[in-house]
Amino acid sequence: SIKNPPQNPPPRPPPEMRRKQA
Amino acid sequence: GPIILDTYRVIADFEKTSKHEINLHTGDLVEIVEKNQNGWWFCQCESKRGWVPASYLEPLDGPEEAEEPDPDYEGDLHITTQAYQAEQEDEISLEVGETVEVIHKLLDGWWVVRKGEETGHYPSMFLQKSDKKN
Repeated sequence: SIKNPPQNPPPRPPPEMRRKQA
Repeated sequence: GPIILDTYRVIADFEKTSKHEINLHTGDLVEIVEKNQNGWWFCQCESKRGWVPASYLEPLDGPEEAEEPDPDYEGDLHITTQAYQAEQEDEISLEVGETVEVIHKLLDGWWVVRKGEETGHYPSMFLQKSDKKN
């Protein structure tokens, strides 16, 4: 299944990750 | 010689939305087979193989910032290949065929783009490089 990546955009980073980035 | 795959740690639970993805649990360790610019990475975790979101992973040896490409405030021209309606406040809504300037190509597949005065995150899989010059 490496040949067909999902067609929908991936999820945004989880909230706790974004707090770290900010 | 043997191929050494990058190992990443899962930072939040993820439930798959299509059969080509795999579920993730916080703390899992996964090996990355292929990194796609759209933010989906192909990985293997124990006996499972499938696509996972890069946004839910962090490298074993420290923060990811070292890997992120630097922003390009001049802007790299791209055209939207699909419309998207912003769902979060730091995102931007655009229609098909709009020309935008890509400022920051983040690994999680959500690039920071500028359209006139407005900037925001937009899915990189809906953007295509434009051959027009600035």
